Amino acid sequence: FSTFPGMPKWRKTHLTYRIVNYTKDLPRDAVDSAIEKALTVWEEVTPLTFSRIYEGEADIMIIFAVREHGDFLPFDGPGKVLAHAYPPGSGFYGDAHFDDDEQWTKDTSGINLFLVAAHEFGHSLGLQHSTEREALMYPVYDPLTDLTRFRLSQDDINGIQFLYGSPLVSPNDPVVPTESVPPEPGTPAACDPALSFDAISTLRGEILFFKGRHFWRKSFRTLEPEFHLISSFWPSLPSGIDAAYEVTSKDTVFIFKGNQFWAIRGNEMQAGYPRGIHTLGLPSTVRKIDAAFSDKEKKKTYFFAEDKYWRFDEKRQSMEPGFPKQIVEDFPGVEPEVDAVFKVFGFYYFFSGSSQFEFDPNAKKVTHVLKSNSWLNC
Amino acid sequence: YPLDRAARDKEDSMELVQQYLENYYNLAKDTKQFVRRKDSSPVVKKIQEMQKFLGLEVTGKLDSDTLEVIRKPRCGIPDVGS
Repeated sequence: FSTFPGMPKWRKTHLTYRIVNYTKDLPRDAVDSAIEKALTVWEEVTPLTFSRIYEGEADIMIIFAVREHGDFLPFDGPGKVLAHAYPPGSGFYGDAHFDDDEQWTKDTSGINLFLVAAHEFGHSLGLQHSTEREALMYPVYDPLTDLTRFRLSQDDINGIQFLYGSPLVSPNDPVVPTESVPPEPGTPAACDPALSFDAISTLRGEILFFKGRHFWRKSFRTLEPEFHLISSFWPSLPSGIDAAYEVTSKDTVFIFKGNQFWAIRGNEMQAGYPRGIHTLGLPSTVRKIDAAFSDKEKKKTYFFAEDKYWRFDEKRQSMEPGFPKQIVEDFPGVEPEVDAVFKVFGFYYFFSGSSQFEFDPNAKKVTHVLKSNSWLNC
Repeated sequence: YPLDRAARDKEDSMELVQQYLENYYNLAKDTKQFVRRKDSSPVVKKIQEMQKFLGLEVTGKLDSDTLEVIRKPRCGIPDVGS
């Protein structure tokens, strides 16, 4: 992904939009719903919310026009340029213009308005083009996009969350506290040198450190982590979990406790859970797992229990043969038992009590030993 | 002699690519750039930059894949620069 030079972004999370005029290619309500759906695509993966106004100056003014239309980028007739939009800012910045010499449609028999609008609103929010072909922000229109299964690519999500962070609270959920919980007696202290964790997972570019009934939420854009009750985001999740890991290709975090596991997307519990851990292919002798992480590049998920580990093939969706193996064999320097583990910046971070081991999977060695709470800005 | 068809197509492709590179890859607007120095390195470099960005084989030449992609409908915002 890329952002515009100077990285312009909105300094507020609530934005307004106005549909100034309409194309004659579609009924008005079809245009309204395509625009609304295109904004929802970005709303679902950021803290941003959008509301429509019908007069005056909105942050995102939406117009249909042909040829010369009052800015310095005249349209060019049917084909070639379909639309353009400007990065965040006042005046015409943030606005989205659609070439009405195109045939705008609800399907892909012409130019699909929803798809182009979702792309253009990526610009209105501060994203420039992506070099990834499957990304919405790739500059060339793909008429073969399967609209019934449209989803932002991980690159799109990484880009927009680089600018605005993740929702963790879906916009249509009841108001859920996002301010940190003040530390009460009995709650874990982030800078306690003896601090250990139950589980750690990445989530949409952030890192969640679970402990008892709480978790710290660490974003790379802020120094201070937030501190929350697990139940304030996921009421049906148990406390004192054993393990957690994110499968980014599914935009899902899996949470383990005892012989069960749950699936969450953002802060929404996925239906059909909890499931038994043995459905993953772990032997019945394993009563619970201690830690787990998923390696996006290798498309493998690692499960750690006592002094052993298993490896799950995310492509084949099955446990790999030849496991379990001894942790110390393949992760020399890491002390079993492992409390928690996650992968970021190409390193595996193992946590055991108040110690943290940074492991380089290429060099196959521990490169740093740190305090477990080093990520919490102590 | 009138341009034969192949030469005319080649001419059209040159103009199309020059326009594309000017619009989306910050190629300086110098109309003689192509005609006078069609293999000039600034243009070749820009073609390579465009091919790399769009995930094409980086040949620096106007091969059929490249011409096919630049004829596809797209967003009007540049791929590089402001």
